[in-house]
Amino acid sequence: MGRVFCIANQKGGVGKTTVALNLADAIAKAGQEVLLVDLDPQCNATGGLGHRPLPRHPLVSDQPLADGLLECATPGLRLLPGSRSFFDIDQLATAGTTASQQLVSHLTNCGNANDYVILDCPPSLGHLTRAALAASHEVIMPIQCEYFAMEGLTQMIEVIRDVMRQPGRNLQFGGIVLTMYDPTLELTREVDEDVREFFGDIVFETVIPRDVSVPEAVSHGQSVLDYAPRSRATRAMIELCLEVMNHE
Amino acid sequence: MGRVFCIANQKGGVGKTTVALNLADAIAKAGQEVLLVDLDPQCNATGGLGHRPLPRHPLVSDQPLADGLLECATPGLRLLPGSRSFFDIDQLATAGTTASQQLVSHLTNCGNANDYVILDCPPSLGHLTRAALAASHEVIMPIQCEYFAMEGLTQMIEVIRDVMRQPGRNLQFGGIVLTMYDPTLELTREVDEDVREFFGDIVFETVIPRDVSVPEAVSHGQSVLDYAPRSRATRAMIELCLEVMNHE
Ligand SMILES: Nc1ncnc2c1ncn2[C@@H]1O[C@H](COP(=O)(O)OP(=O)(O)OP(=O)(O)O)[C@@H](O)[C@H]1O
Ligand SMILES: Nc1ncnc2c1ncn2[C@@H]1O[C@H](COP(=O)(O)OP(=O)(O)OP(=O)(O)O)[C@@H](O)[C@H]1O
Ligand SMILES: [Mg+2]
Ligand SMILES: [Mg+2]
Repeated sequence: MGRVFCIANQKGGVGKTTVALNLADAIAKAGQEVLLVDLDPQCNATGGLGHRPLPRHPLVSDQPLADGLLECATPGLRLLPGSRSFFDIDQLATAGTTASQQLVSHLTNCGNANDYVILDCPPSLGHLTRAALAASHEVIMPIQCEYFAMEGLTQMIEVIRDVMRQPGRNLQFGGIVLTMYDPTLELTREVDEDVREFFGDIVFETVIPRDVSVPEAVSHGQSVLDYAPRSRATRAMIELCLEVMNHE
Repeated sequence: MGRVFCIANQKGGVGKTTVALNLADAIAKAGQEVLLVDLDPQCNATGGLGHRPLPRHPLVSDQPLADGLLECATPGLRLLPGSRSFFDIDQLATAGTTASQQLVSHLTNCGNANDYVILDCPPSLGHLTRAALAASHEVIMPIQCEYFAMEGLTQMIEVIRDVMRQPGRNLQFGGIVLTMYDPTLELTREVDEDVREFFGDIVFETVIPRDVSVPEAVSHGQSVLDYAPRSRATRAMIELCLEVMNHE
């Protein structure tokens, strides 16, 4: 049974897709079978690996999931692409309906066939994110070292606690990772100190530095590990990968 | 009848709240009566001006709106604070129901009592954003100069066209504003060129530079105009304000 991670934070633009995509690639390069699932209607994880979104998301059209999986540049890494039609799912499904339960059971099955499953979530606390949390064993929360980032965390943690309390779930905190880290900024150092003081050990040692090779890699449809193997962002993603894999 | 602007983009973290809050402040400093409405369940516009969110949003509890308005540091600027309870509105209201129509009629009334009304939206294309678009005369779309930013625009523009086509709406493009602009990065210059080539005149001349005084101002609960009056971000916000006010 594989480890299912959800990368979530309702604050927008904090690096969810960047962490999901590059962590998936790093773990695959470490020899594991990895599935990256794009649950965001923006389909940035899909575009970031050079693929196009599908008209209907494989998790909702009645085809077998295996038909929808795409191979990626790194052997062992497969992508379940996103679809813009998630927009109608988010509109239709309420938390208790069959659509959401179907999503959870599909995602749980993905866990059986892979060593790691990584779910990229949209910037919201709606039922897509809740369904993803319900199907996960661990949640990783990327946060930027800025004031807004801390404010929204309490709301996110309440939702995570909600899901943890549901019967049959085994969700745990996978950790908080600081992203777009710029050590020359006083604000970055201040937020880093606050977050580690407040959250203690669940904050990863590794921080992801602000590095232009990250957005450049996206415009080439590659992970930053493939696009700029000697960059600081690549080194940090590999360190994060080792921390996550040793964190059993 | 005041001008009602909606600041929207489903891509997260592109500078919607930063533009909404600081533009509202700049226009108020230019002597206009301005109302800033926080429609985002994260309540960043509320926190960014040093106020706390309300338990129930004034737009949904049956109290008169005037009771919920808060004065801000700049005379002429008032804030309709957000509420985390928007979460249940986003869950309950579907596009056609009374809650959404009530939202639209409330927001339209706001327009009558102010010279400018500025709506800050969450990072999504859900019905909160659609209701805000339906109540607006102009939509301003902040975008970051990065690859993901362009990808999501087409989806956003489709939704805007949808709303423009609805009977009785008078929504127009207010413009695209480039944010977190760093002229030393090649990617920034490339995206700038692509966006202006593709969208032509609707892109504002003014760009908002990446400037650490923006997040610092947030942690002090002030607009960047009050926190760092001589910063590059403040100068850009004032220029944007002049462009918007002259853009009738
Ligand atoms: N370490 C980094 N250095 C530089 N830029 C980065 C870094 N991480 C992310 N970015 C850029 O910041 C933007 C936001 O990142 P990303 O899209 O991963 O965030 P997100 O949380 O997934 O956003 P959304 O909330 O829209 O899903 C992207 O354009 C990305 O290229
Ligand atoms: N010009 C700028 N220079 C430096 N930092 C900026 C700038 N504009 C915004 N930021 C920072 O980037 C982050 C994202 O900005 P902001 O919260 O305004 O985006 P948003 O689109 O409203 O996000 P969301 O999608 O979560 O609503 C914030 O922490 C903000 O302080
Ligand atoms: Mg994302
Ligand atoms: Mg915002």
